[in-house]
Amino acid sequence: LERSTNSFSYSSYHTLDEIYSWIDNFVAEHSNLVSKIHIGKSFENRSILVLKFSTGGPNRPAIWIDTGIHSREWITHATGIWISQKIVNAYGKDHVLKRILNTMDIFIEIVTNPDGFAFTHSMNRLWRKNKSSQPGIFCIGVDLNRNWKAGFGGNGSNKNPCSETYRGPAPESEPEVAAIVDFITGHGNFKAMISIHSYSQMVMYPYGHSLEPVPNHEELFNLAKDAVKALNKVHGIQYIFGSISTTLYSASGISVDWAYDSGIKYAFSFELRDTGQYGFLLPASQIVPTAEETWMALQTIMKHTLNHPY
Amino acid sequence: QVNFTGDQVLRVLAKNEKQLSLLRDLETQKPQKVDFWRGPARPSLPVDMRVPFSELPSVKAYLKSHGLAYSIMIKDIQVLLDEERDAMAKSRR
Repeated sequence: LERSTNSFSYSSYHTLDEIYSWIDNFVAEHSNLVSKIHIGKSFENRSILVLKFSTGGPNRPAIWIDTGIHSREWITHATGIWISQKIVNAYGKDHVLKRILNTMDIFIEIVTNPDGFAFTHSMNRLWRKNKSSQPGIFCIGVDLNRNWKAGFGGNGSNKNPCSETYRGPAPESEPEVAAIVDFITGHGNFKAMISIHSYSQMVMYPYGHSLEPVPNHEELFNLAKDAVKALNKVHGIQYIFGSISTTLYSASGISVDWAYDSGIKYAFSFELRDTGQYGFLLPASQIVPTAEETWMALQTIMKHTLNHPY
Repeated sequence: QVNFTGDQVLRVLAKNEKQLSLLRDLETQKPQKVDFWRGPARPSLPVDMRVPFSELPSVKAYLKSHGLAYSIMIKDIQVLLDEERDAMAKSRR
């Protein structure tokens, strides 16, 4: 394993061990800005880690970004790593980012589903769920983006444990979800949550479990539009945007619906490249361009969050 | 590692709700038969599904018999997986 982030390839996919090793080196090299927080253990007892980017100050308003909740969406982990590196490189040079970090903290969970991700490397590249099992049930795994307490069990989730969208036996039954819920709730001052998926090229906002528009629908619509515009300027890639239920499909028990209902007004879900040539098997040559354009969209949302305190 | 030789990803364009419902039935009938990469949502959005090699004849016959137009998005998943693995190994070297 690498002993420095200098020799880490940001244009390549990596295993869980390589990513966790990179996290340790990254934190050591940028200890003035970045720290590592252990927020829990996965079903198979792996550490669940979050990177905290902070310039100091207690319990500042915060922004949450998670990647890799679905383990086969490798482009999202890679994008999370690139963005983390981008934050430390750009801080001090980028005026907007500096303003954001002087007021707010950014938290990034790069491997939200570590068991599933390890499994995609060791056994089944196309594994989506986590690896939890229940006595007497043959099929393994819960869809971690159907397990949240927000319309749990409704349309777009499945009660069949063999389904790829199995919601789990109860809301927050999965340790990977419970760890985030406990952390965000315990913190109490998150203002934005962005959950990153692939693929389809979309920027979306709540709700997924209902067609009902959220109270600040217009604001989220305009912000998503601005984010997509900023993203498009980088490499000309077209994204579509709108609420999850009207843009993609009905999905219940999802993280951003939970965030919104928990008072996090700026809740977004991204679907990264592509639109179907490679799907989950996006070539590594597209990691950096994807991350570059995603970063611009994220910055747009972070800047809006900074300028619209609540 | 699970071997995906011969598995394909099919892209289906459903014309209406009835056809979407027929696609949803595929998962209900036998979840292991198809793995939706993009699930049946609305007629304007394509449906992408991975079909194991052994199930390809029956799934394609099902689609044809219900008038569901499809194209092959990925002809052989294992080819892409091998390329991905080679790229990782090369990067490590």
